[in-house]
Amino acid sequence: QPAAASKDEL
Amino acid sequence: MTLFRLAGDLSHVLAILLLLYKIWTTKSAAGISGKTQLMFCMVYVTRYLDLFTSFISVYNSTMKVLFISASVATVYLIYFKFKATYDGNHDTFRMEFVIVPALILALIWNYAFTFFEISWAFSIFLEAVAILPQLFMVTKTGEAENITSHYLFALGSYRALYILNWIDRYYFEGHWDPIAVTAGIVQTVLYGDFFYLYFTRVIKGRKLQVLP
Repeated sequence: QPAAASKDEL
Repeated sequence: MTLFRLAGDLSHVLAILLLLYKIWTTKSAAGISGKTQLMFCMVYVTRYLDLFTSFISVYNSTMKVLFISASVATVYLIYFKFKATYDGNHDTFRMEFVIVPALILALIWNYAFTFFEISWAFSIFLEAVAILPQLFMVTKTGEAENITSHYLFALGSYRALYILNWIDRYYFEGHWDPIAVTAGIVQTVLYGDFFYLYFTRVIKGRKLQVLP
């Protein structure tokens, strides 16, 4: 699982 | 969405509303760092640039609009409407000491070297340290009003709850966001002293006073 920004978070 | 995340968001909303309520009802911004609020405003604007480019959910968009508008309103109340009550003499932390490092770090550590991603990383890093002028002010004046203490507690709890959310997501979804997690840990650690004082004093019905 690649590192990804939590863009669904606030 | 995990329960920790929901609790964290509600704590964040509560903090913002508590601060607005305090300033509005007392018609005073005394004891509040305008610099911290100005930086939080920068945090929301630079993070939510995607508001009109990528839709995630009604919840997500609503919260983004709420955070930006409440933050702008707070800054307006401090620097315009109740400017006379703003304690600028005690708000002496230099903002460039945290804005410049956050920007440099965002240019080095981001998920893609694009305007949106650098802006997002900058926002995450700046949020971690944006509370420093406020904590500095409490230390300098030696005390904080109870409602200011509740505000700080709710604001500090929000990122601490997000840490639990990130642990949950890592275990159950394999999701892991190193930039947000690192900044979130720094942010929560900065509240350490304050949390201690809050539990030992404010909860026991006393005013929060910093020992000399």
